[in-house]
Amino acid sequence: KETFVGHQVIRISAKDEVQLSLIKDLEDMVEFELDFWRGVTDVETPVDVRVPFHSLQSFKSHLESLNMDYRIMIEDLQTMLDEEQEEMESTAR
Amino acid sequence: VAEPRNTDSFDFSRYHTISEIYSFQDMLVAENPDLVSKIVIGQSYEGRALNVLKFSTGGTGRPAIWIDTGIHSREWVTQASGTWFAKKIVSNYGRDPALTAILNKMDIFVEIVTNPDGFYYSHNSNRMWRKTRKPNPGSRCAGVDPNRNWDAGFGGPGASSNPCSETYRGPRAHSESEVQSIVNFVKTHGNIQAFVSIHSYSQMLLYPYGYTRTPVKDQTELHNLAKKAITDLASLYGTRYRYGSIINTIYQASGGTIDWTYNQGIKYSYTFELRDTGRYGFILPANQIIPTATETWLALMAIMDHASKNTY
Repeated sequence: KETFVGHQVIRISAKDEVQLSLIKDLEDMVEFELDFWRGVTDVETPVDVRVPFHSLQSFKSHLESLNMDYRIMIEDLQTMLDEEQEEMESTAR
Repeated sequence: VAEPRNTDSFDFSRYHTISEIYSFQDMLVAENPDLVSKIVIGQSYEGRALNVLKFSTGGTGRPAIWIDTGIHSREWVTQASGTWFAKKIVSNYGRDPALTAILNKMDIFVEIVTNPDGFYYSHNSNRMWRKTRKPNPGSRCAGVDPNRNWDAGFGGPGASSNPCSETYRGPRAHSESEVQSIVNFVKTHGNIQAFVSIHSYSQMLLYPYGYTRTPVKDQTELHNLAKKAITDLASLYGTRYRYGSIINTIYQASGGTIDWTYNQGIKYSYTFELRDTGRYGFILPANQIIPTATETWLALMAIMDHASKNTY
């Protein structure tokens, strides 16, 4: 079973169209192994992306180098998945 | 695990496995033989039945409404909502005048687990799995995005040709049996008048097109109906939705489900993106299943009511 310890979901907010297209470019940066939960739409709509633990530091540095605003939407994905699984099992019992 | 003995004791407020949902479907049919039947429209790549529940009060070749959930397997609130919708239809028929009127004129088809292989995999191997599970020859990555695999702008911008991408369109249109089976069903039925494909998340109600900026010829009607639907939805808990055409509201997406259904002549083609607003994403807590399904039902009723009063 795939685990997601240390994976974070980052919410990125573009300031303008230029930044929006820079975020769009992230989709092709396969080295980060990003999983876009909510893709690029428009400047008003933030982009949510799951970032594996091993890419986190370099990804955040990349965002900061682009002067991107971002916040951590999910601190540790595996913790949430464990809670979800626990809830499923306890209510089933 | 205490298996529910009937659909009244089925716990809609928690997430269920594929076998629990399939058992629910069989119970619902057994409890309501005059209203509900199960049609197997095909098999998934790994051989799972593609079950569609048919809600019908009789007649033959009646105009129909299609609702599907779970085409992207990790969007668990959608399969859970689809299960709740199925029970709601049975509970409300004969009680709610609007739904009764719809069912006295139209059939309703509900495919709850539209991507069963992906759903099973998301429960047992990878909670983040979105695509189908068919291997891609020559690639280490499996799966096709079933919402990029339809013959509508297939292969255009807004889908990937990389099998490792989450939006991999597949080797050709309708290459996935999960998609081809719906295509066959829609073409054989020939009188589906509304088609609603339900995703999560980001709280949007979308209509075609996604692959082109050309507005659909029914844009005004679809836009106004979407506005009415999200207004009804928001009336319950104030959940705010955006609405519009796919390409204008989110992004360009080629090979999408409702672009194909609209091009088949199914005027009322919509895609929902259910909750969340951005706290939990796909891991929406189970305590939000029923509120999400209940508010979405109001929007679905608006669409179904309009479709039943404007058959074509």
